[in-house]
Amino acid sequence: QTSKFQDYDLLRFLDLEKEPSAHRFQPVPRVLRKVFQAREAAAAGGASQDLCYVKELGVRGNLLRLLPDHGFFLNTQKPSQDGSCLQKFLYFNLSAIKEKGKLTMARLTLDLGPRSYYHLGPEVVVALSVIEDRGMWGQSHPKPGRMLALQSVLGPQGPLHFNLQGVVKDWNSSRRKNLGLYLEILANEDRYSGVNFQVENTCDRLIRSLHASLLVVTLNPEHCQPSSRKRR
Amino acid sequence: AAIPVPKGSCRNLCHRHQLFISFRDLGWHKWVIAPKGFMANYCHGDCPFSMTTYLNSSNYAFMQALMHAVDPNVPKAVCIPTKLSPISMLYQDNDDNVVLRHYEDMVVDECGC
Repeated sequence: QTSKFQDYDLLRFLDLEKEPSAHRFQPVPRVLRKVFQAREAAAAGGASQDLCYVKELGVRGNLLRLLPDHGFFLNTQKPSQDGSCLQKFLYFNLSAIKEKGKLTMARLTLDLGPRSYYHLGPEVVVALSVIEDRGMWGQSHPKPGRMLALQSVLGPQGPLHFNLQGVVKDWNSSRRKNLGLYLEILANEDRYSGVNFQVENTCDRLIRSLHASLLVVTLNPEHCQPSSRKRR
Repeated sequence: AAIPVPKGSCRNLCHRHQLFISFRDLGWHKWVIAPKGFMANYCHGDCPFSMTTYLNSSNYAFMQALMHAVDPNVPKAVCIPTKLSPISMLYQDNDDNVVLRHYEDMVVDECGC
């Protein structure tokens, strides 16, 4: 009976243009796994669910997407004199996000690597800015555009989250604006003078283990009535 | 895979038939991360007059069955889903995005006349 199955019809029903051909599975972030397992358990238990609200993230939405970073590193040589540890372009392909959906969340996660007490390093400063000029892509030492975040991080490990809802809305309004982000991490060795922290090791480790991803939550008005009406 | 129906007299009466669709059978396991498949259950079976007086049946099914008994031109009451639940799918799309999506009222939990 499976031979008579209408693949195409089922894909269309699931709102998919064609059968994806994933060559390599992306890591599934814990939050998506958590939401999925909670929904599965609720469905199995017959509990009623509000499929238009993501309790784990505290936002309305019925479609969650994790977008991988398609950017690239710059200057992977040893830290330059000015202590610049890592420079990277970050780029997220928003073409999968249909205009129909209302964007309710866009969270950038910079995962600086597994937590470990053995890898404590010097304090670093994370600088994140929006690329607004296409010419920046070609430069080896680009001048950042609008600064989004400037954050000092002690012993860089684990995930850092940045709210990019405004920026992604802007990108979404006109796809040509989406030129990505520019990330620079500077190691601040002075802060630990006298303690033998290897700045170089930290930079190497960060370049090896940095993983960037953008979690986007959208709400399809056709599937979700405004919650206030439901409550009434 | 169809899950066999219990034997006995109620075999022909309205009830839920369980059917599992395996994504592996469809070749979708290469891009669907979870679940492994979904339950494409369906409702099927007779709704005789006696059945519409109990068991999850609606009032108008009782009336229709009563009318059918009086005038066979009135169609019989039919067996339909009375309780449905959603499914969630975690999959990877063509842009390597990991997508979590929900589809409401997909799995038939209960049937009735």
